[in-house]
Amino acid sequence: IVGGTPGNSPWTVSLRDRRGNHFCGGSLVSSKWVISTKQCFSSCYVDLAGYTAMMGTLYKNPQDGDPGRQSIRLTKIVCGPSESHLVMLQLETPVEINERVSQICLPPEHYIVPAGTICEIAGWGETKGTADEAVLNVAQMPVLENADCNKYFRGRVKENEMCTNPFHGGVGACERDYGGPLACQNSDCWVLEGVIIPMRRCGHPGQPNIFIRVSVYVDWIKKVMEL
Amino acid sequence: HRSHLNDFQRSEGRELVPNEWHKDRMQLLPGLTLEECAKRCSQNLECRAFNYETRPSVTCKQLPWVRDENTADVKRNVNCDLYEKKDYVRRCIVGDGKTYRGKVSQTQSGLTCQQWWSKFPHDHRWTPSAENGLELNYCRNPDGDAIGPWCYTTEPERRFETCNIPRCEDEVCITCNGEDYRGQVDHTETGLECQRWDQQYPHQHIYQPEKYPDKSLDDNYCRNPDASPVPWCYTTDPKVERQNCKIRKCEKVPLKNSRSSYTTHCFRGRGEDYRGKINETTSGVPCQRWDAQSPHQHPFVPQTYECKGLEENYCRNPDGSEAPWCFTSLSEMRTALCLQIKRCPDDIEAEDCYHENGKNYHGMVRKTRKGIICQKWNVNTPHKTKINPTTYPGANLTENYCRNPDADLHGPWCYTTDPKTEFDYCAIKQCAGEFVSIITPIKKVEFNECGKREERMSHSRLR
Repeated sequence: IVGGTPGNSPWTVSLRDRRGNHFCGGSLVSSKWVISTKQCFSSCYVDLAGYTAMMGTLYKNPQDGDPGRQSIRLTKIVCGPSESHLVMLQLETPVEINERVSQICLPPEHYIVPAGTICEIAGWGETKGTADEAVLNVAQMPVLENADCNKYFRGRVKENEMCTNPFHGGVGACERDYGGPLACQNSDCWVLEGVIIPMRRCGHPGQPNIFIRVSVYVDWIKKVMEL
Repeated sequence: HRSHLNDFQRSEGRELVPNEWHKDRMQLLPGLTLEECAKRCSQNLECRAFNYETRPSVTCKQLPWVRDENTADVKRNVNCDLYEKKDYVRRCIVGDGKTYRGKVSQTQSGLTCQQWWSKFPHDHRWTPSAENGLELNYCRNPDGDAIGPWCYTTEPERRFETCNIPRCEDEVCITCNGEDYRGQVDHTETGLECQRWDQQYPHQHIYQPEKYPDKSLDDNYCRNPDASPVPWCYTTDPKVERQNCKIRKCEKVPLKNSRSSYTTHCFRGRGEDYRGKINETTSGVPCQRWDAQSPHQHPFVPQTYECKGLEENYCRNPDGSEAPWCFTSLSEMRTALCLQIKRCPDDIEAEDCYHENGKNYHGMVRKTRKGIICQKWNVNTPHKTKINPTTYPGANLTENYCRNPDADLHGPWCYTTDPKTEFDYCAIKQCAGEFVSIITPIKKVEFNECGKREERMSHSRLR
C-alpha cells in the first residue's frame, strides 16, 4: 500500500508461494474460502500444491512463535465469470475465527456503495518507501461514483468495477497488494465491496483507484461455496 | 549425517513382486524404521532392494533382486514404497565404476562378454563373490581399471574390452540452466554427496518432492527446482548447505526464439514462453536490462539462461514465477510483475449465443469456456449434482447441454467432467447488441454475521 499506515484488517490474508513468499492479497469470505484476483495465478488450473494462505498476523514475515498466525494450505482454485478477474481459493482446513482473524461480509447482490462512503484497502505489498513494508498497511479513501471516475479514465471503467478517490495524491494499492480487499463499513459491519486489481500505476497522485465490484459477483461466490 | 537411504533409488507407491523362484529368498523384518531397514539392506551384500510397507503393518521386506523384465515385476501399491540399490539400477557409473552392478553385458564394439565363472575362451584368475559382484557375464571393474567396467570377451582374438558405460555426469547433458535435468548425478562439483530431497537433515529446506511434482526431486540427485544457473543439491555435509553439480552442457542448439509456443502479444500459462517487447512493470516502472547488474544485482545473466529470451529489458519469466516480470530500474523496488500483458484469448470460439442471462437458452453447446466437456445433468459423476432434472424439472436439463436453471447472471453453465472443477460457465457469448445493466441501487442494508473487528485492540497497539 502506498501512502498507508500500519493497521489491522483481520479478513485480509497473505497468499504465499511454495517458497513461503508473500505474492498477493486475498479476503476471507468464509472459514474455508478466500477471494482474490486471477492475475495472481498463472491459470485457472494451476497446481496449488505448496501454496498457502496466511492470516492472523500483522507481520509480513512473522516468526515461528507468532501466537496468532494461521497458515493453511490452498487446495482449490475456481475462476470467476470471465470479466470478473476473480478467483475463489479453498482452504484445506477451516480457519479458526478469533480476535485476529475474521471473515468479511459480502454485499447484497447488485448493491452500489454510495459515493463518499469511506472504505479501506489493506495489504503487505509495495509501499514505494512511504511506510514500513514489514507490516500490514492500510489506507482509507472515499468511494467515487463510476460516472465521475470515468472522467479520469475516458469511459473505460465498467459497471463491474468501482473507484475510490484518495484524499491526497499518492495513496493506493501497489505490487503484491493485488487480490486484497476494499472494505467499507456499514454500521458496525465491514463489507467486502471491492477486490484490488493491478493498475497501470500505483499511488499515482490525482488518479482514482479501480477495483472489481464484488456485489456483481455475489451470486457466483455463493454458488461456488454451495456447490 | 549421511543417510543409508542415499544408497537407494525410491519408487513411491510401488512394490517389487517376486516370481515363484524368488519367493523363498525374501527376508521379512517387521517394525523396522525406514532408516533402519535401509541400513540393514546397505550392510547386507545379499540385499539389493527392499519393499517398505506401511499398511496393514510396518514391514521391511529385504529382497536379493531388483526389477527385471523377466523375473521380477513392479506393481502399484499405495501402501508400499520400493527402494532399490542405485548400483544395481543406475544406467551410468560413478568414478571408475567399481561399484557398478548393472546388467550391460556387451563391450563397446558389440562383443558379448564371457561369463566370469568361465575360463574359456580366456583363462583368468578372478573368482566371483558377493564382494566383487562378478555375476554372469555382466561388465564389471573388479580391479578399478581406468577404462571403467570391462569384461573378457567371447571372441578368442579379443581378450578383454571396455564396455564404455557412460559416467553419470556425461550420460545426460544439460541445456540452458538445466531445469529439465533428470539424470543420476548425486555428488556436487567438489565431491560432496547430496542430501535426499525427501529428507530435512542435515539441512532443512522447502523443496519437499510432493510440493514440486513437476521438478522430479528424486532421491538425492542433482536438480534445479529454483531456476539456478546449474543443477545443484543440498549436501550431506552439515557445514555446506548447498552446492552446484558438475554436469556436461549439451552442444549449442542454434534455434533462437523460433519455437512455435512462443508468444509476443500475450502470454500463456506462466508466460515462460513470452517473447514480446513490453519493458515496464504493471505500474509503469521501466525494467532494468537483463545484462546489467545495476541497480539490482542478479543471477539471470542472458548467457547462462540462453533459452529464456533475456533480451534488452523485456518482461520475461526465467524462474517460473506467476507471470512475466523484470528487475525494475528503481533501486527501492527489486522486481515487479508485468501483469499488463494480456493472457492469450482462448481458442474456443463461441458456437452460439444466448439472450439476457441465458435462462431460456436451449441450444446444444456442451463445453465450458476452457473446452471441458460438460457432465450430464442426470448423473452424479464426477460431481454430485444439487441442480438436476429432479430438483429443477422445468429447466430443460437434458443431456449435458449448457443451461441456466438457477438464473445465474453470468450466463449458462454446467457441471464439468473434470473432477477438479465442479462447474463452470460455457463457451457461449451473449448475443450481440444486448446490454443488461448488472447493478441496481439498494437502500437499506443490514449485516450481522461477519465483518466485525476489535477496534480497541488495534488502537491501543498503534499507540
